[in-house]
Amino acid sequence: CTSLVAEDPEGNLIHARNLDFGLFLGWDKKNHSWVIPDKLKPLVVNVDFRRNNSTVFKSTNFAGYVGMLTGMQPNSFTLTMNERFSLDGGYIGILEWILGKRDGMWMSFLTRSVLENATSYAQAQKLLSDTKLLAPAYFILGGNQTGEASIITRSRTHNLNPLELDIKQGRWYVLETNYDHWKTPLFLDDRRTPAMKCMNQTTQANISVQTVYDVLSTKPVLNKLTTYTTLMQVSKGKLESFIRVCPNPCMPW
Amino acid sequence: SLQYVPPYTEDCRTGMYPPSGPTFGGAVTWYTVNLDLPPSKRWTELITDKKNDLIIMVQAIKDLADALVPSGRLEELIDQALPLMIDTLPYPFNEEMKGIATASGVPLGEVILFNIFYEVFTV
Repeated sequence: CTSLVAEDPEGNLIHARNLDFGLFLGWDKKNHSWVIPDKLKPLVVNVDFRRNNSTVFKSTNFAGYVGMLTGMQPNSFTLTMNERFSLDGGYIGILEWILGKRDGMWMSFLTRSVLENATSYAQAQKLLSDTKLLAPAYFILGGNQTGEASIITRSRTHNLNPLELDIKQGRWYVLETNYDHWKTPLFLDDRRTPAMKCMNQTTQANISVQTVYDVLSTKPVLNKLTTYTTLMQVSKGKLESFIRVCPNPCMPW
Repeated sequence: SLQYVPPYTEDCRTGMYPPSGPTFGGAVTWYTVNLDLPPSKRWTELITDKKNDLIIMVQAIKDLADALVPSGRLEELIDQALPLMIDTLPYPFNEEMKGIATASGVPLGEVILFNIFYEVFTV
């Protein structure tokens, strides 16, 4: 996955993501594609969650999955999550759960609860940073004010090295793939470098939903695991998603 | 120009929006989930539309389970053991999953596995 939040010169925030999933879960030799992403693409839906006849939040979901991986509370905040690998992983959380130690939250139920119940970027950031989890994860959070965007790197129990936008220091976007931002990505799976190269080449002056979509369409940021791309503009309350295909030659991940 | 060796890093693309051409796999349909409904009823309309695709997806996960454990024991475990944990999962998500199983005809254990796949997949 690649998630990013960028701030344009007018202070508008654009939050976008490629959802990549299904690594090593079966390869379709005939179609030169992974089995799971091919089965997930028909399940991609945009959902408007409403209460008392008004929108509470919007999301891009896989039908049948009640948790959230990509969502927006219009005019309030936007949230995506990327997978984080750690030896202290979900299987330990599941084991604890089965043994009756149930003080942690299932990742996607936390993101659903935050999108449904949090009332601000700050509150969402606190919940995502402090709630104990069953599995490690990256939460990429965008707000509705200038400078409000952060990468929350979570172990099951801690929030590690939070990274925020810092316009004055020239950090006008934050970008997360599947590696800790203070470490170099695995050279075999470095989608961070090409994505940052294209963001920097675009420059803040030209950042927009259109140019962010260009970045997320550049290989290997676009790869064989990419099922959908979502673009969110919190101040307009606008979420749009597109099913993706990566024509050969294309990286398997 | 495309680098023909991994990681096939392209020059930064431009003019890709609005989406079209070989990297565009289609638009995404909008649905409404009414949070005023009882949890078990919220996803019925959406799942009724998507149940065939969900059945195909769940079958792919079962094929994977059978590839990992050819005896079929893993699949049995999914269908028999996972439903036992449904009421340990937080409300209203547990009720929503029950509603999805009812609306799609997919066994509850397989709906649960689909929903906790993130934690399971880290294995």
